Amino acid sequence: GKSLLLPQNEASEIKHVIGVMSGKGGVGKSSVSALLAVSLARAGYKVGIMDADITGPSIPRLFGLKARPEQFNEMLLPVKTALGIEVMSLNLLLPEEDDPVIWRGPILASAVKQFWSDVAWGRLDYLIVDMPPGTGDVPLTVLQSLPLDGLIVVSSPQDLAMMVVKKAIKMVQQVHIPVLGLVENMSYLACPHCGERIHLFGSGHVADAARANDLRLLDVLPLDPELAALGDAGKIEEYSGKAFNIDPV
Amino acid sequence: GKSLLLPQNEASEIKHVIGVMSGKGGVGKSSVSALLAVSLARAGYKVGIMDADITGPSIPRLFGLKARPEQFNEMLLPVKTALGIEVMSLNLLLPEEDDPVIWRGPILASAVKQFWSDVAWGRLDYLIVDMPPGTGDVPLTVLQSLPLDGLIVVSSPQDLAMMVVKKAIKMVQQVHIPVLGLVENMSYLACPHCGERIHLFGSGHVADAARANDLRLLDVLPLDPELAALGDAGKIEEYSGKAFNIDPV
Ligand SMILES: Nc1ncnc2c1ncn2[C@@H]1O[C@H](COP(=O)(O)OP(=O)(O)O)[C@@H](O)[C@H]1O
Ligand SMILES: Nc1ncnc2c1ncn2[C@@H]1O[C@H](COP(=O)(O)OP(=O)(O)O)[C@@H](O)[C@H]1O
Ligand SMILES: [Zn+2]
Repeated sequence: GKSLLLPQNEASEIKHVIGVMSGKGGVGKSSVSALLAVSLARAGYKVGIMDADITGPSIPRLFGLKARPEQFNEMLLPVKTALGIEVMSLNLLLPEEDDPVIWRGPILASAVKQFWSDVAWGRLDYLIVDMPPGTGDVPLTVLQSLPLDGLIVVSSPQDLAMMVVKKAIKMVQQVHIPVLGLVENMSYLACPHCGERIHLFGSGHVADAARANDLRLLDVLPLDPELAALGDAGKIEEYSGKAFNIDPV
Repeated sequence: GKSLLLPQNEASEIKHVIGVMSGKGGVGKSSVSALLAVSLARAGYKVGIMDADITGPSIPRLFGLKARPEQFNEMLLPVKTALGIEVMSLNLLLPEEDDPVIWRGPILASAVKQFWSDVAWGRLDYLIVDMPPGTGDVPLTVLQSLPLDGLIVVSSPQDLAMMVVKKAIKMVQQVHIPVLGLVENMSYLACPHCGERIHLFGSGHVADAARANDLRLLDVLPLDPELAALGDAGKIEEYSGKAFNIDPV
């Protein structure tokens, strides 16, 4: 049918739009979005993150962002992180970061569209779109309205998580947007006391699913208490762990 | 304003309705709902679980349920687990458990209402309602339409998780439904190699939030690889861990 894709506004010049989704909550979509943006920024790319998890936004917290977005010519200006990543999130617009957003579908969908049409993103090599869990209004609006070049699908190792993640993969295949690959997160933990590897949630399910769906396994990330602590402290840009080796520009 | 609460249908006689929510995905709402139902059933209560996570349902998987619900007099009959817990979930009605449900708000809301009005729950002491993440259509419909006696709020220890969970607590306070207490899940892990306790996500945040909001801390559950494995295998009823000590009927 007719394309629902929204054009870029005149204050944005975005080369690539990449969605990060999973279907399942709590597997690390926001953390993976943040780590990917940090790796791209460190490699010299100009990067933005759209926090499309409208009712559960965590990107500002991961980067320790407190400033309120300014307005310029009827547009919202994104807030910059320490590394210069441009961020827009509903949590930047609320009086308190723990205030609830109690909206139904149509308003959630229009908020996503405004984050695309009414934000002056400027010149970006990559805009990462951090999507909420589920396959409802917001993921659907993102897939239908934003000109996505591709999607990164995140899962934790459990069969249960992969079952729900497969729902997202099937959804994406219906709208014909390429899946760039899978990321397995929380894959294992190195015991801080004895150094042994612990596979908390079993192993191999994500690699199997990647093979079965003819998808690439982009990265396998450990469960690292340092990452959780840095995220809580708003310092995810200081994470020393290896994620997404990007060749410099 | 006018009450939106739906009456029980003539094939249901439910004494108490308890919602399990968190706002944040992946913190263990479904696992806590399942463990609570199992403890109640083992203590002799008649229990049901409504899986209100319409686009990411995991209750049938946790209990290894594959049977399709039967119909009787225009009503759906719930599917029984090994311990006799009555379950209704969208995943029991799909052709494949990993098929996506791509619905927008109004249809999601009506699915929740049908799980209340069109299901013959029979005589139950407790109906546990496992809610999806976020504060959108489905949580709002559950809070407005179902006669909830109270809510159990689940969080993992991270500050980031608690920030999003506080949104759910504030939402619930606006609709004046009592919070029965908080559950901290994935609190620590006992290393299977050296036995030392590992606090993966820091500690104390949930207990602090319980005190600050004048709420009870109902239980603190460890991250236990056995629980994840049994959940993946559909055998959560065989979990040997201690959760929710319920006095026998
Ligand atoms: N690899 C990891 N190691 C340690 N903690 C992690 C990891 N990935 C995510 N987390 C933590 O788990 C929680 C959930 O992650 P988040 O990125 O918010 O998931 P999602 O966006 O899928 O809901 C956060 O507190 C985050 O800091
Ligand atoms: N205490 C725990 N120990 C080990 N694994 C857990 C624990 N709680 C939850 N899990 C696992 O983590 C995943 C997410 O839990 P789930 O109950 O689905 O969370 P939610 O309903 O909040 O999304 C599941 O695979 C589950 O088996
Ligand atoms: Zn150890």
